Formats: sequence, C-alpha cells, structure tokens
Amino acid sequence: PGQLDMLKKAQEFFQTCDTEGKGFIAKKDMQRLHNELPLSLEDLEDVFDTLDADGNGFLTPEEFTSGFSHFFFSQNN
Amino acid sequence: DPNMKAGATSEGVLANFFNSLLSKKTGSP
Repeated sequence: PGQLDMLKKAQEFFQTCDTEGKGFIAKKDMQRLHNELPLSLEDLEDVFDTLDADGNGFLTPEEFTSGFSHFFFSQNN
Repeated sequence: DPNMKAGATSEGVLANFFNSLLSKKTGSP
C-alpha cells in the first residue's frame, strides 16, 4: 500500500513539473517552479541535477520516481 | 569528505523540494 501511495504522488508531482505533458522534465521546467515553490533557482537546479541520475539533461518519470521514493520512504521510517 | 557533504546537502534540498510540493498540494483547495 505504501508503494502505491508513493507511485501516485510521484506521478502527480511529475505532472506538476511537466506542465506541457512532454513525458520528461527539462531544466527549464524545473526552474518554472521557482514561482510556485519557496526554493531558489540554485536549489531547483540542485534538485534537478540530483534527480537526473544519468546527467543527460532530461528527467524521465523513472528517474523522478526513483528520487522521490528515496525521500518518501526515508520520511516514513 | 567533501563528496559525502555534497550528498547530504543534495538530500536536504530534495527533501525541501518534495516537502514544498506536498504542502503546495495540501495547501490549495
């Protein structure tokens, strides 16, 4: 059940970042969140680089979910 | 170890990011 909650939230947040529904998140999509979240552009860039495991400049749903699951389960423990 | 420090910082920024998203979702109707 925890796993399902996590996947649901990850998908929801992915769509929050990928407003155009491209299926991936580019760095500029992440920077757009600067207006909505209390994070600096530098922080958002840091978040992007941390989640972009292969460093290709695009965040796939898999990369995003993997990063989110670490956060989610560390919060629940 | 600078690498460990960078890792810990990134984790904090990630936690901050996801927490902000969580509160954004619950904060809006």
